[in-house]
Amino acid sequence: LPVHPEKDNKEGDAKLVQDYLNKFYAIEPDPNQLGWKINAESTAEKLQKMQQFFGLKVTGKPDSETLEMMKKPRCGVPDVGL
Amino acid sequence: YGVTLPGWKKHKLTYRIVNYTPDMSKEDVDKAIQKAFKVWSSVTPLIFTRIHEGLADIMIAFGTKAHGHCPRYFDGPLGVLAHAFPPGNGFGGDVHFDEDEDWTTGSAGFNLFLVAAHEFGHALGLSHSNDQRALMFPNYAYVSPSEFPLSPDDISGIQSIYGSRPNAPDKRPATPTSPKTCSSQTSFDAITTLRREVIFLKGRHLWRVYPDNSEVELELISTFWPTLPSGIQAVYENMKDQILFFKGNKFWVISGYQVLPGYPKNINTLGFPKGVKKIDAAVCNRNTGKTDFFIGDKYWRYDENSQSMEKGYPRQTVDDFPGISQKVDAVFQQKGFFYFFHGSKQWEFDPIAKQVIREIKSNSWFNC
Repeated sequence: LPVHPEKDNKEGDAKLVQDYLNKFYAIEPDPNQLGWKINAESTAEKLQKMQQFFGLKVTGKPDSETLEMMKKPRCGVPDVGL
Repeated sequence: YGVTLPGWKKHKLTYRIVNYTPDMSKEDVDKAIQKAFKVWSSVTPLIFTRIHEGLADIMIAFGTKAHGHCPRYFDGPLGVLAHAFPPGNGFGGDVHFDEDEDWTTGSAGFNLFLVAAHEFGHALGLSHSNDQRALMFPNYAYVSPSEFPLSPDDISGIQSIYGSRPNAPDKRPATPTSPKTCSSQTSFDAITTLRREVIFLKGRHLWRVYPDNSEVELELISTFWPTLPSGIQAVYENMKDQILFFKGNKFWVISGYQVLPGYPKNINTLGFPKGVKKIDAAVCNRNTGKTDFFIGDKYWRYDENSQSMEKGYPRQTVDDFPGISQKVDAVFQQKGFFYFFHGSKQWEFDPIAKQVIREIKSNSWFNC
């Protein structure tokens, strides 16, 4: 039976979002501050940061506009945390 | 803009091209890289020298997926195109391009010069900017390589690290390719009235002319309308105090400083057939409320009242506008006359007598 495209899309989108946020919006631990416990940001918080950076509606949710932005070819340097 | 401090402690930097992409000739790669460094050296004291052996400050290489000891990896075609590291030892300053992309010198694929200029911004200490007009904006956007790619935001950013270029005429961020107002070769992308002004568009700039007095102002289009792209191809003022801007198959409607929501839209929503890909010029005849769209040697007529394209079009431009036989770059209406522009010439046309009154130089409105 063919996979239900809608479901397949959702999983693909979730993976896209996770990969994108891990790659460009994860705060890289500062080696000089080893030992300090860093609170891991939630996906929603990272998503909000990304939406703010790109001037999108800050919803914290992977809406279609946000997914569209994530699919654009881009530079591999993170947008935050350097 | 954002910076990753500290920048390089010296102004003389070396670079080395470690390997090449098979997509382009070696000569084209060398040229693209050299031109990308020149973008930054033209607005800072930095000097870039190429070396062919050993360790340079900025090592440039093409790789795919996991490549060498680089802590980052590429992801195949599209997605991440390239990455770079901030100034420093080891990987510091190095730039890597994803060989799985299609690297070109033009608008197809990804333009190596544009991506390199962006990555060299990182290699010099800039991080990403959230200004969509900036070269340091993270997403790829093609801009004609003939245009200077740095926005004022990029220039302020890099000069905040290295200062401006010694003996630059003044300290303001400069856009070296500002068009010359009184060059005999001046031509325009598009022209429109805007209430009592006439707006002449060219690349990223516009001139505002007040025909009733000799004032001429040169501005960046983005100063008024930040979300509009450069290189607008056609523009006109309609009967509702709005301006319509056209580029490719898209158009924007602007009222005052605001782009109306829901735009850009596709030009086929105006009634153009799918085959029409762009508009050369447009003018709304304020006496008839009809807008003429000029494309190649033909024109369409649009009724602003019924908001629909008139039947029986396109027609040959020269049939209804005798004497206007060249492609129309731009057109606008002033005191009843139409002014058709092609290259450095314009023709004053009387739509009632249906004849050209005279031929004039394009920059005659600038009181040169």
